[in-house]
This record gives sequence, C-alpha cells and structure tokens, in this order.
Amino acid sequence: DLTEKLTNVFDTVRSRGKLTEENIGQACDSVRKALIEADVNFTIVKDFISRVREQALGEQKVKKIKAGDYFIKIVSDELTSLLGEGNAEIPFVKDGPTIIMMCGLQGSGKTTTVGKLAYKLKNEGRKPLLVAADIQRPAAIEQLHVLGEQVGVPVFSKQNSTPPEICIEALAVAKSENADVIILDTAGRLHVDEELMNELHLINKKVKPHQTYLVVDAMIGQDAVNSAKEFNDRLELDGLILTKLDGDSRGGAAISIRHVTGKTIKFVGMGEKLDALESFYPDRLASRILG
Amino acid sequence: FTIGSKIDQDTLDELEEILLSSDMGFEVAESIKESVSKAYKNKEVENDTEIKLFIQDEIKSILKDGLENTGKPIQKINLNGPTIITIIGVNGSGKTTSIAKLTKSIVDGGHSVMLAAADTFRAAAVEQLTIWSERLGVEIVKPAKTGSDPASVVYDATELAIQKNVDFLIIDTAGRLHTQKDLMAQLHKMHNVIKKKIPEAPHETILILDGTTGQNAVVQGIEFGKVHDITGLIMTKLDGSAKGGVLIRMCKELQIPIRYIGMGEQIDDLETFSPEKFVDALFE
Ligand SMILES: Nc1nc2c(ncn2[C@@H]2O[C@H](COP(=O)(O)OP(=O)(O)OP(=O)(O)O)[C@@H](O)[C@H]2O)c(=O)[nH]1
Ligand SMILES: Nc1nc2c(ncn2[C@@H]2O[C@H](COP(=O)(O)OP(=O)(O)OP(=O)(O)O)[C@@H](O)[C@H]2O)c(=O)[nH]1
Ligand SMILES: [Mg+2]
Ligand SMILES: [Mg+2]
Repeated sequence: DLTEKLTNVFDTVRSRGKLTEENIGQACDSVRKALIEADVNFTIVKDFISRVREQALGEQKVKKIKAGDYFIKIVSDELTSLLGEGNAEIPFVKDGPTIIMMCGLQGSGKTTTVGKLAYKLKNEGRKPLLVAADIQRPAAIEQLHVLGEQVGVPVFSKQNSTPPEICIEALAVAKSENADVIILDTAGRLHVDEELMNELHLINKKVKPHQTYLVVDAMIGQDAVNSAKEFNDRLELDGLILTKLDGDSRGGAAISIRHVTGKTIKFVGMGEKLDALESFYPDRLASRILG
Repeated sequence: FTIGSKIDQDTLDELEEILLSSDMGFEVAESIKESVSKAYKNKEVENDTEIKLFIQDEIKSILKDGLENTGKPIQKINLNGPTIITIIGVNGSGKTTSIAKLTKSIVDGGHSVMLAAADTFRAAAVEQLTIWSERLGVEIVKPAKTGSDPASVVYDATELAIQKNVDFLIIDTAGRLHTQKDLMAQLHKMHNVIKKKIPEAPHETILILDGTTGQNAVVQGIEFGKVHDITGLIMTKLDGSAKGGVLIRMCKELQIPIRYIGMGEQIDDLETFSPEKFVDALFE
C-alpha cells in the first residue's frame, strides 16, 4: 500500500526522517507507479510528479511534521486540487424548461443516469421530461420508457424521426407536458466517429441545451483523455459524471477527464438503482486513486 | 527510457509513450523497456526499427505463449447435445451485442443457435436480446417476468436446448460488478444449474471486456474467473482509439486466451483475435 511504502522511504536511518533529494526521488517513483496503475493518464502523471518533486524539494527545511507524512500530504493535496471542487448544483433557467443533454461513449451509463437524474429532480419538486434520442440501439427507447415509468415521469419518443428532429420536437412536447426540465438521452458514440459527433454537434446547435454532461465509466484507462477532449472540443461541456464508482477500479480517469476539459465532476454513479446518484467528493476519490 | 547514445532519445520517449498509453500497465511497460536495454547491450538490436520489431515480437509471444486457443473461433464441443456458452462481464461491456455477433457467425457456419435472455434485472434487457434474436431468426428463451430468478431462465433454456437438440445455447447474463458479492453468487448458481443438467457444461465461459478499460480488467479476470473457468475473452469497442493493451496482462498474468475483438455495433463487427494485427495497431 502506497502510504506504507512512502513511510518506509522516509523512515530510513540514512534520511533520518528528513526530506532529501534521494528519498524524494524514490518516493516520486513510487507515486508515479501508483498513479499509472490507477489509470491516470501518464502525461498528466509526469507533470504532477515534477510539481510534487519541486514542492517537496522546496520544503526541505520543514522540521515540525515527519518527512514522510509531509510528503504524503503534498501528494494528496495536489491530487485533490487536480480533481477540482465538486458541484452538484444544476443552474436551472428561469424562463422556460432547463435542457440537459447526456452524451458519452457506448455503455458508459447515460440512459441509467438519465433515470437517476430524473428521480432526483422529481424528488426536488421538478417535472422532468425524458427524451429518447437514441434510435439505433435495440430497445434503447423501451429502456428509457421503463425508467420513466419507474420514476413516474413522461418520456417522449418518436418513430421514423432523426435524433435532432426528436430533440427539437421535445421542446414543444415539454410545453404541453408543463415540464420544467428536459433531459436528452443520446446514443453512445465513439469520439472518432465523424458522422455521429456531427450529429451531436447538430443537436447542440438546434436545441441549445443549458447543460451538457459527459458520462464516463470510472474504469476507463489511458484513452479517457482522448474521448473527453474530443467531446469537450465539439460541444463545450458543462459537467462530467463518473459512473460505476461502486466498483473497485481506482478511478484515475477522473483526473484525466477533469484535467483535459477543465470541467467539474458533478455527480458519481454508485450503483444501478435510481437512487444511486451522489455528489462528488474530490478528497475521497484522491485517496482511492492513490490506493 | 534511455539505453545508449546510439538510439535517439526522442525515439525512446516515443516508445515509452506508446507502451504506457496503450493500457498495458506500468510493470509490463517496465519489463519491455528492460528487455530492450538488455537486447541493445547484447547488440541484438542496433537501431529504432529493430527495437520496434523486437518489442512487437515480445508482445506477440506473450499473447500466444501457451495459449493455443488464441483467436480460436467458437466451435462445437459437445457432440451429444448443445454446446453451452455463458457470456459474462461488467455492466455495459458489450455482452448482449457480442452475443448477437457470435450468433451470426455460428449461424453463417451452418449451425443452430438458441439464446437465453437471463438478464432479468435491467430495463429492456430482454427486449434488446429479443430484437437481435428476431433479426437473426433464432429461438430465444425469456424469463416469465421481470425480476424472476435468472437461474430459472437458465434451467428452462438448458432443458429446451437439449430437447430440441440445438448445436449451441448462448446465455446472456446481466452486467455486474465483481465487487457485488450477491450478484457473483447468483452467477455461480446459474453455472451450477447448467452443470446439473450437463456435467461438462458450460463448455465455454467467455468474459467480455470493454476495450477502453484500464487496469481493472485484470481484477475482473481474477474475480469472474472464481465463478467459473474463463475459456476466452472478447474485447469490444476496439474500433475506437483505445489500444486494449491490458490484454497483454490478461495473457501474461491470467493465461486467458483472447478469442475475438469487437470492432463496431453491427452484427458483422466481430473478428477472431489476431496477435499480429493487434500489435500493428498498437504502433499506429
Ligand atoms: N454498478 C453500476 N452500474 C451502472 C451504473 N451506471 C450504469 N450502470 C449499468 O451500466 C450498464 C450500461 O448502462 P446504460 O445506461 O445502458 O449505458 P448507456 O451509456 O446508455 O449505453 P449506450 O446507450 O449503449 O451507449 C447497465 O447495466 C447499467 O445498469 C453505476 O453507477 N453503477
Ligand atoms: N463501437 C462499439 N460499440 C460496441 C461494441 N460492442 C458493443 N458496443 C456498444 O456498447 C453498448 C453496450 O452494449 P451491450 O451489448 O448492451 O452491453 P452489455 O454488456 O450487454 O450491457 P449490460 O447488459 O447493461 O451490462 C451498446 O451501445 C453497443 O452497441 C463494439 O465492438 N464497438
Ligand atoms: Mg443508452
Ligand atoms: Mg446486456
């Protein structure tokens, strides 16, 4: 375990509990290994380690705290700040329904998260309308209808219509349903799929969602930066949602997606049920990533 | 990554980038760097082209070493009844879609397939597989209602498959995280139900891995492997930009052969695994 390893690096007779260039070097190697094994993007790890090393070297005169504890504190503070503040507040608009669009890679948990968000908003006294804009995955529309039924909110879907047409028509449907939130469930897509990324861009342009959230699977590896960057470049995201955090993947991708987009991680998925949506706590995830 | 002045440092940095960004993991990347350094000192490699080929050969042999079923397609194993295949893996990895693709290739090969929709939990899971069964023209066994015991679907399907003497029975299971003890126990129970009917079954247990997955894939392999021996992997979504390097660890540490890769969302987007193609793609 990393804390033990780091404590051992600094507790040797040679270093006498002080921060030296040698033990800082060893400690940085251990942290580098831990972060890469935790799926943090290796380029981000490189910059992170050089910042940590610089900070540790600059603090060699610290005598009050044990060197090992001090180094660990530098690392986890830096990691926590990299993750940014959580912010589970959704900025609702005053003049009409707030439009929220979910997007992301295949199987990341978008449709389930739409259901969870609807459940949360309904409990907060809002009236969400769910929009089935995935017309290609078999039974995707059915899946959203089932979730809508479980939550007790209306679902708009339409046959023989394209996703942009469905989303545009949903605005009118929201009026007749008196809905104050519209949540668009889009099809999973690869960030390298030109045609599908263009389709998303078109929905964005025509419907102008107030909030666009990228839904990311917590077990994603080094590729996280590539997909997050592309979705952000094409859409200008408003937030990130990390799903399946109830598993045991270290979740280093959270750092990668936050770093490359600069956007807030708003929620985390902690299970398959409708109530399994939680706020994001950066310090908790930082210690999980460090292992 | 430095091994000597003859090799351009930019090349070595570039190679380290390829290794680490592929998801092969810290230790595998380190051990490859070590072999390259040794090979360079022994003059086995003298320039960057040779280093690249050296690394590719090293990875290829890890992927094939002692794994004779690498890239081996699904074939009849049971000559006296249905060959039973269970498909398992974490949520959203591509199980249901991969079953559709496997079914297509088996049907194209002239064999009969029956499907079992044993995901009785997730919204529209049964509907999703049913649509595929209709497109493929194969019979499907469904649960009596939502939330019914998946083990009873497995029981009914096994009975029917034997009765109708189909060549293959493929069982779709609900996505689950290996950290969910009760769901792993449920999976174990489903396998026992099959065993009771046909002791050597399931003849294949295939673990589906999402191609974008990082190092957690190894834990998935270990934990799902405790439920039943995994006879093969399918890694999906390699039509994206993810390299799937964690497969190298699956072979090296867990000795699980990679059978297929998923290269898209359509029924024909399944390829038998080729170590050569995989290694070439790593360096693209
Ligand atoms: N354990 C767990 N499972 C989750 C979580 N979020 C989603 N899932 C599961 O992940 C799987 C995929 O979820 P979906 O909502 O269908 O994913 P999607 O992004 O809509 O998939 P596509 O539309 O095909 O791209 C399902 O089995 C969900 O129940 C989570 O936070 N924890
Ligand atoms: N691009 C791409 N998408 C894929 C591939 N395989 C599956 N998918 C997509 O991934 C998403 C999830 O696929 P499913 O087959 O529903 O996954 P699953 O493991 O059955 O999901 P759960 O039953 O909810 O655990 C769907 O949108 C599929 O179309 C692949 O090889 N490439
Ligand atoms: Mg969906
Ligand atoms: Mg499924």
